[in-house]
Amino acid sequence: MIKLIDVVKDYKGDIRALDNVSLEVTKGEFVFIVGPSGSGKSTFLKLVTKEEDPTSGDVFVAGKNLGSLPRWRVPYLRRNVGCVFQDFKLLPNKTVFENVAFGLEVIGRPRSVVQRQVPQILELVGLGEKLDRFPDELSGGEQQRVSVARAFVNRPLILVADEPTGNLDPATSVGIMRLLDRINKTGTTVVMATHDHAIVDSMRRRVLQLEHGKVVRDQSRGIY
Amino acid sequence: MIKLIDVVKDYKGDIRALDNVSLEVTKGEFVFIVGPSGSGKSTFLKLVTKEEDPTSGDVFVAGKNLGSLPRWRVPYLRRNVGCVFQDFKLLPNKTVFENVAFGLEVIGRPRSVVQRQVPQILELVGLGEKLDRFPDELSGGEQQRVSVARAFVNRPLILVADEPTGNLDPATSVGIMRLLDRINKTGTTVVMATHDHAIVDSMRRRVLQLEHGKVVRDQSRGIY
Ligand SMILES: Nc1ncnc2c1ncn2[C@@H]1O[C@H](COP(=O)(O)OP(=O)(O)OP(=O)(O)O)[C@@H](O)[C@H]1O
Ligand SMILES: Nc1ncnc2c1ncn2[C@@H]1O[C@H](COP(=O)(O)OP(=O)(O)OP(=O)(O)O)[C@@H](O)[C@H]1O
Ligand SMILES: [Mg+2]
Ligand SMILES: [Mg+2]
Repeated sequence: MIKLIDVVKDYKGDIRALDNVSLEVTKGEFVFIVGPSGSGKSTFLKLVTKEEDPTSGDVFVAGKNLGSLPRWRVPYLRRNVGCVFQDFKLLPNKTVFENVAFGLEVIGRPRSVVQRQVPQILELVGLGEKLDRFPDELSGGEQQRVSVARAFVNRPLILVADEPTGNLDPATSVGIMRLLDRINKTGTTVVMATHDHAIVDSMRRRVLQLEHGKVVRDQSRGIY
Repeated sequence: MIKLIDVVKDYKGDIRALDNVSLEVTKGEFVFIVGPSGSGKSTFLKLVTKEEDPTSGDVFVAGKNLGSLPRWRVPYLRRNVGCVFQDFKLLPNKTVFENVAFGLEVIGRPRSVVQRQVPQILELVGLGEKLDRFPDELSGGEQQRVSVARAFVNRPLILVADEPTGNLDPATSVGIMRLLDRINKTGTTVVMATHDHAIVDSMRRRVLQLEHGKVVRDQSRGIY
């Protein structure tokens, strides 16, 4: 589903964020990406979502080489890859409902489907009572959960989550992880960067560890 | 150092974020504020920094009632209260050095002091090599650490930290906590909202737990 072949990512020519990474994530896997702050986790995820391009090497997502993807095809890629960003990236002038609805509208879902599915998803992340709030009227963890809801409302092929529980208390985190597990069981490939060792240790999924931009560990049923 | 008397905070008239809170934090204490997402932690901290005003009740900081503080006095308050914001609030057009230097410049420190202290503080948070980066050229955890450095560079009376380790790996988190402990030992009062139970449990400091805007637990040498 995701394949990197000899990928290097340098920022501004001399900051090496990924250092000759080759790896593969197969369809339906659930993979944790762990590693110290600054080790390259977000960079890796940004390559998968084509938010950044590699300096060298190839990135394949759903069988397509992102490097040779025509620009007009990028929106189609992004409909298949749900993203939970580290800094949430909610639309500040849209309500919670409208932020999540956007994910369905952009793929042409009928209004009746949007009106039904958005409240359901928001119930699942514990925000059923806050549909008409704007992002700046939410707590940090509530904003994070809107980001999670928006990422998987349209059942993407791949869900990329960058530290989706950093602002959540342990109980709310467990709730989010159960959701991600459920969506994984329906076939969505999940790739999650996290610092939450309790979650990683309890779920015992594949763990890729990065350090200084290199993969230093790749362990099925891993621990943090 | 901080006193709340019968504080209520409502947003938009009917969202009660703090519900009749009375509490006191004495000089030199280290207090953790814990509680589920949406329980009122950030709201409490925002009242202490006068980023928000209570709907009713009084908030005293360093002996002054914030409600009757003249507007021109607010910058003086903020020089004594270092803040680590949940969403970092770095100045996007300023480098890492300039962001942290701002805290010293605004209280009139000489340039020689700025040139010496800023690199030192940034070394302490592990960012000594990134002085000339801009915030959007940093990882999430690196931005967070700049926010931490900026908050205590000028040795404030009170340090208010809103989830300062949410984006950090456990080892980097321990490093930040050791720093906060050291600054507390020099006399700075530290109030820290956190979801990191490992840190709270290991440090065994006073723990205030919020739920639905109420203080439900106040425990010296507490656990999460
Ligand atoms: N600007 C605002 N306008 C309206 N409601 C708000 C605003 N800020 C916070 N709230 C609401 O007030 C309550 C408390 O929010 P607060 O940000 O204090 O929670 P928190 O404990 O910091 O949560 P988290 O752990 O998610 O950061 C929540 O129900 C939240 O939705
Ligand atoms: N836009 C950018 N410009 C320059 N350097 C960058 C940029 N983004 C990231 N970096 C650098 O690349 C390296 C990897 O960053 P990345 O954001 O991938 O780390 P991370 O593992 O996600 O860290 P964190 O856990 O703190 O979020 C870091 O050294 C960082 O400073
Ligand atoms: Mg990151
Ligand atoms: Mg908060």
